[in-house]
Amino acid sequence: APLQGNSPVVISFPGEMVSQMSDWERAHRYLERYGYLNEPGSGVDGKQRKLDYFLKKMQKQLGLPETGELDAPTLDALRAPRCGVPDVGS
Amino acid sequence: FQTFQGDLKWDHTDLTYRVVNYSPDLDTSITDDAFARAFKVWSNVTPLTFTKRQSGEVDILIQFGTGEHGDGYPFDGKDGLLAHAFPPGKDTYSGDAHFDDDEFWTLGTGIVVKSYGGNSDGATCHFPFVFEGQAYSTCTTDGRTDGVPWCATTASFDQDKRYGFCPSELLFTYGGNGGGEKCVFPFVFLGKSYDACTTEGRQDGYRWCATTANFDQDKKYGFCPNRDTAVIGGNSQGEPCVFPFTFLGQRYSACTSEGRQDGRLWCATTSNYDVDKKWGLCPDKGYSLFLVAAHEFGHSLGLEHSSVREALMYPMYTYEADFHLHPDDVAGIQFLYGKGSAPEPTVPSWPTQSPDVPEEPTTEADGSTTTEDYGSAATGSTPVDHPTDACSAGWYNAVAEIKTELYLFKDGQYWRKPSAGAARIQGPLRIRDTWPALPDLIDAAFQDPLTKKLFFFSGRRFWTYRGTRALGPRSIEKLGIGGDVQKVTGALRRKNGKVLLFSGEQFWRLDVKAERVDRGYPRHTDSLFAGVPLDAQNIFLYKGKYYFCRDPFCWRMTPQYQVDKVGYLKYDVLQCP
Repeated sequence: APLQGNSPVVISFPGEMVSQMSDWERAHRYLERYGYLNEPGSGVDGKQRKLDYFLKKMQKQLGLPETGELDAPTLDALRAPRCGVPDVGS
Repeated sequence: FQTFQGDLKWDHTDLTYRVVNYSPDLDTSITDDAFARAFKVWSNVTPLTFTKRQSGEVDILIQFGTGEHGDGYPFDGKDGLLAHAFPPGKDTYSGDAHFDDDEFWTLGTGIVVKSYGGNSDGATCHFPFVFEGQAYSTCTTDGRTDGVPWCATTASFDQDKRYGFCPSELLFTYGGNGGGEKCVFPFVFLGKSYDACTTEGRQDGYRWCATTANFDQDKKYGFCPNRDTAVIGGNSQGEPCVFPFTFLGQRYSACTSEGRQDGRLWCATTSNYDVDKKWGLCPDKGYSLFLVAAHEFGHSLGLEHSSVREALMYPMYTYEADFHLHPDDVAGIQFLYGKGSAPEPTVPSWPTQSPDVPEEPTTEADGSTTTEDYGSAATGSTPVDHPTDACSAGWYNAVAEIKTELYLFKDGQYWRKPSAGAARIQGPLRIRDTWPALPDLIDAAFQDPLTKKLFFFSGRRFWTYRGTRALGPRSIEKLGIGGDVQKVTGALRRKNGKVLLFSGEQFWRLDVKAERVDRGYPRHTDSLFAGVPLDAQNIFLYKGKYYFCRDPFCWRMTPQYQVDKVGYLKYDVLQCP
C-alpha cells in the first residue's frame, strides 16, 4: 500500500548533542570564536545593526557575498568544517 | 595571504618535529606518511627542511586530542573545528599542531584499511572482495575460529589467495607501555574484569586494554586500534557496528538513516538498539589528514588564513583529489623564508571542470604511501566547486528518470532536466548535499513509482533512499546479482514493481519489493532489446521509452521493443542548444 500517513520516525539518540542554537546565536558564536568581535570597542550588543557589520567583515574575509545578512552561503560557511585558528587577530 | 602580526617565523631552517600520539583511525605508518607529505608541501618551495624525531625537544609537536586537550583551546566534537596550530616562537605551544580526534581521519575518500601479516606484505584491503563466492565490503572473521578479522588484498581471495589481517585489538595495540602487544581478555582493572576494550579510567575517550591479564598488578596497557566498521561518536566511539541489529522492532543488516532527520547513516553497536541504546555514526569519507596537516603546518610556519578560496590556507576544509599548492600560499611562505634552491614548481592552471574523483583511495603495495596527490584548498560551500553546464559536461556516469525529471549524474554532481520540453536544465548540485550517504560516482539509479524509494548503484554497492532516509551501502549480491558483476550500467523500470538492471551484455529483472532478482536471469540483452548497442554506457527510461546511449548517440526504443530513433543524447534528449 502507498505510504500514506507513514511519516518517518525521528528519535533522540543518547549522547548526541543536538544544537538548539538559533542562526543568530550560531553566527555570534562563530564571529566571537574566529576573532571578528575582537576589534577594540566593538562588543556586540545584540542589535541587528551590529551583527550586519561583523557579518560583512567575516563575509569579506571568507570571500562570500558581502550582504551583511545570514543568507544561505553565510549559513553554509558557519556550519562548514574548518581550522580553529582565528581569522582575525591572534 | 596573511602572516601573523610581527611576521612571526622560525629563526632556523632545519626544523624538527615529533608525533606525540596517533589516532586510532589510521595506521601509524599512514599517519607518518601523511605528515611527511604535508611538510614536503612547504619544503618544496622554501629552504626549510623537516626532520622527524622520536624523542627530545623539537620545534613542532604534533598531537591528537579531544575536547579540552591541555592548551586551553578545546575542540568541539565531530565536525566543525578540525584542528589548530600555533605560530612560530619560543612559547610552550609555539609551532605545535593539534588535531581533533573526534573527527574521522582518513585520506579524504573513506576508510583506509592497512592489512597486517598474512601474505600481502602490508597491502591495503581490497573492498569488495570475494571469499567462497560471497562478496565482502568490510573485514570479516568468516573462515576463522580465532575471531581475528581479515580481508583480501585483491578482488578475489578465491582466485588470488592474497590476504592480511585487519586492525584489531586481538592483533596489536598502539601507544601506551605494552610494547604493541595484543590485548589480553579478560583483564582486570581496579578489581573488575573486562572482556573488551574500554574507556573506563580515562577522560579522553580513547579505548584501551591491558596487555597482560591483570592491569592492577602489571600496569601494562595499550590503545585499541579502530576496526574498519568502528563507529564515530554517538555513545560507542570506536566500537564496531553489529549486524544485524534491531531498531524499533526492525532488523537492519547495513547502516541506516532511519530515525534521523539529518540523513546520516548510523548503526547499533550491539545486536539490539531498542534494548541497549548503543550506537554511533557509520564511517564516512572522513577528513584528509594530509590536507588538514598541510594547512596547519602553514600556521606552524607563520602563515595566517588567506581569503583566497582556492588557497591551502583558506580556513575551510574541502577535499580535492588533485592537490597543488596555490600561488597565494607560495607567495606567503616565500615572503617569510625565501625560495630555496629547489626548482620552481609548475603552477597549474585551475580547472574549469571538476577534476575526476577517484572512487577509492589507492596506496602503494607497502601501504605507506599514497599514489595520488591528495588535494588542497578549501572552496567554501557554493553549490559545486567548479560549476559546469550540463550541456558541456560531455558524458555522464548515470542518467535516470526520477519522478518526471531526467537526472544526470557526473563526478559528485547532478543536473535535473524538467519534463517540460525545452525547460532549462537545473544544476549542477552536489550529490552529497541531497543524498549524503552516496559516493560521488553513481553508475545507475531508478525510482520505484509505488513507494517512491530511490535506488542508487555504484560499483558493486547500492543504496536506497526514501525521502531523507537512507539504507546502505549493501552489496548487489544481496539482490542476487553474481560476484563477477563489477557494476550496474543502467536500469529500466517496468510494470508490476519490476526493474531491469543491466551490466555488460546481460540484464536481470529485479523484484523491487522483494529486493531480489527473479529466477531465469541474467538474460542476454540482445534477446529482448535487439538493435541497441550492447556496450551502452547509460540505459534509462524517459517519457515511457527506453534509451540505450553510447557516447554521443542514443538509441530510443518503444515499449514494443522497436528502435524508433537514433539521435544525440546532447541535442535530441537533453535538447541542448
